[in-house]
Amino acid sequence: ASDLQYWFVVRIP
Amino acid sequence: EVTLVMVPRDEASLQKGLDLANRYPTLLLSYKIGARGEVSLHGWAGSEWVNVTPEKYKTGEFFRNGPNSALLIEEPGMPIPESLVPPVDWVESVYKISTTDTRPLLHLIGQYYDFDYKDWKWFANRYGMDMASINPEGLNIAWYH
Repeated sequence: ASDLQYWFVVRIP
Repeated sequence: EVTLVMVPRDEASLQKGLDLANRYPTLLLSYKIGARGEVSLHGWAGSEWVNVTPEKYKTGEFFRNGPNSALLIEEPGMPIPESLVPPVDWVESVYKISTTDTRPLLHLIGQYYDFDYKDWKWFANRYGMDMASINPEGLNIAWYH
């Protein structure tokens, strides 16, 4: 699986 | 561009946080969650760790130069408590990496910082990894293509 599974955007302006 | 980097208080994660703090403008914090859910926060003051109370953290009173964004790192299955997500009034963008496993962690950190060739190489050497395993897309490696 892609490492992007561990990446989260919690908040962007 | 100052990044708030928050890492779990374990030796391997602290080391990666310190490596980043030595290379990029960083506000480095470590956290530990107690057995009853209580949170302990330490901030890196350049030569030592200092305690940061939850109140000071919430108001952003513990730093001089505010961060532009935050990168929170958590262990799988141990989510960072909501109280540690920095409030919008002192940092706008917040990202999270939900692994402390070295290879994917370095991969994602490198993408976040847009590591140049020497950074990819340095971190690969430092942690005994192939550069291609932490940078599978070959980012910023001219000869890769």
